[in-house]
Amino acid sequence: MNIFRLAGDMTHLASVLVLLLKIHTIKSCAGVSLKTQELYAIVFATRYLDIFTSFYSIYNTLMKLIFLGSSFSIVWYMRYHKTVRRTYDREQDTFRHWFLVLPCLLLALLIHEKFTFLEVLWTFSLYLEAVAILPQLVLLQRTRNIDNLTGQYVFLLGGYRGFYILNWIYRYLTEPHFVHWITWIAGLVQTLLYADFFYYYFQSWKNNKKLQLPA
Amino acid sequence: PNDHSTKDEL
Repeated sequence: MNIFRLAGDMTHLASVLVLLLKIHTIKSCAGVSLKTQELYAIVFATRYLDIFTSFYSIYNTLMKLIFLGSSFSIVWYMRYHKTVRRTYDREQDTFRHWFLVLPCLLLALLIHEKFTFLEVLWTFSLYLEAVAILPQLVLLQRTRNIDNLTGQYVFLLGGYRGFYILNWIYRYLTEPHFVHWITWIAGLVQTLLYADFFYYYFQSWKNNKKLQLPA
Repeated sequence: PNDHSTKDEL
């Protein structure tokens, strides 16, 4: 564990908790993409299957359980909670997220390190995580006016990605044989998707204005 | 070397 990875995990954790807290306390999921949340639930469910097969640390297992629990709770709130579900922007959140799942699955079947069930699903989760934010970014563009919490959620997620890249550079320099092309390329693609959002986020922050994305 | 050292990441 290095400081970059810890900072990445903590911003990731904060992003999910900000979202869950927003939904739980103000009973609203306005501006939140259910499609993205469902994709994250699939990402965690397919990546963390190794909970049953390998043990790394208490920290690792605990965080996995938190991410699984929080992502499925958010999906549950948005789909089934009687007040929250009414605030969901159903008409705006129209991204065909299944069109992301299938190509990622095909890619994982073609490009992986080992052709085993767990390994292919693990690789699939990396590919899917890289693009899972897309429905949320599209929804932000459509609704344009973004409340602070949704903005902070995406900002924290982007921060998590940034810290993970620093973590990989650090590990590459300090650990022998630390080369993981699939993880790195998927992670880099994911981080680049945030670049546009970050640009407008900092603009609004600099000008002390409410965040608005161009149509 | 452990060739699956990324698996200890989240």
